[in-house]
Amino acid sequence: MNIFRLLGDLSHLLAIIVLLLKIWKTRSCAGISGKSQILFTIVYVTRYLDLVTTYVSAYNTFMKIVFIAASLGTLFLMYMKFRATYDHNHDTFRIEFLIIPATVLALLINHEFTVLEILWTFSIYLESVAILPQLFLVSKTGEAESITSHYLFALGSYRGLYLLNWVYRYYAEGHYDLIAIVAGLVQTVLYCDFFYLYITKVLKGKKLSLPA
Amino acid sequence: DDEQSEHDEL
Repeated sequence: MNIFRLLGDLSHLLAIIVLLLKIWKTRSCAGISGKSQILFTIVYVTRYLDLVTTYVSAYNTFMKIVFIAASLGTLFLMYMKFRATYDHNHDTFRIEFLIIPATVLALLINHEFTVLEILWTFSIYLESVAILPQLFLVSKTGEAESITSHYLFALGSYRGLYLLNWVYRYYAEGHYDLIAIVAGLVQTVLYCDFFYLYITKVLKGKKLSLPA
Repeated sequence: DDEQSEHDEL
């Protein structure tokens, strides 16, 4: 564990908690893509199946359980408790366009052709693009609430910090995982446009709104 | 070191 990995995990955790609190406190999930949240839940469940086969550390086990539970909780709030506030008219991204390519790619490019390993690889590929329905929703409505912007910033920062973690691990331990690194790069690049808007607008107290 | 790659990250 190095500082980049820790900060990445904390940023990830913060994002998930901010989202849950936002929905809970405002009693509304307006502006949040349920499609992205479904994808993140699929990502956590398929990646953390190793909870039952491999023990890494109490920290890892705890975080994995929190991520799975929080994502299921978010889905519950969006699709059950506060479903009346769900913005389904704007949340129209077709997630099969992400799930099918991620599945095919995981079957073709993986470390080992076993069920758990292919599901892990699938989750890495799917995570890299899982935010697209959310970014699509923001671009369709043309704006995002500040709290949604903070959520997106924390969520985007997490994989960026993991990139630094992987650079560090390569030099410190000779450890590298090309599948995770390439997918992590793609994931971070997808946020760049948003990062730019966040820094130039949201941090200066303005609402994140896109030019018409 | 030819075992199944272990994923020790989240």
